[in-house]
Amino acid sequence: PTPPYVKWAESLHSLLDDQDGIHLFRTFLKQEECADMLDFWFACSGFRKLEANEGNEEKKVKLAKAIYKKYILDNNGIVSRQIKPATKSFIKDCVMKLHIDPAMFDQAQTEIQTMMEENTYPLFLKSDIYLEYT
Amino acid sequence: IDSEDDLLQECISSAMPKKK
Repeated sequence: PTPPYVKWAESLHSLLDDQDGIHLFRTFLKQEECADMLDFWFACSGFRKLEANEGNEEKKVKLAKAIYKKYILDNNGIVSRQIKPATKSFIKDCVMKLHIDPAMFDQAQTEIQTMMEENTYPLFLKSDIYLEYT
Repeated sequence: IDSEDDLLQECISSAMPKKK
């Protein structure tokens, strides 16, 4: 059978679909001081999943605010710097007006994902951390 | 603030793949 680390090199999604892959990628990102990008990506997925549970409004609002505060509000944060101003003001608007929608972070998540696919993911595959693991 | 962090952490974990 194909070892998992070979699959990790196929695409970012195959990497993020494996617990050990995530762990190693996160270690690499931490070293590069951008682990927040990965946390934000998963937070967005988790937020979207909340949709299924009805009667969870208060939690959704609280979570949307928490994600906004931690990753987007601070313009110097690694995540905030990678997200387009229009996307940020859209999210800010949703939070301020309490327009909480399961898809409100989708665009921001896509922007961060593109950044990882074009930048940190290829670097990870060439990193000592990955090469030593293989 | 603690509970906000807990909520975020729980959210992040919920999106991760389960152990195979």
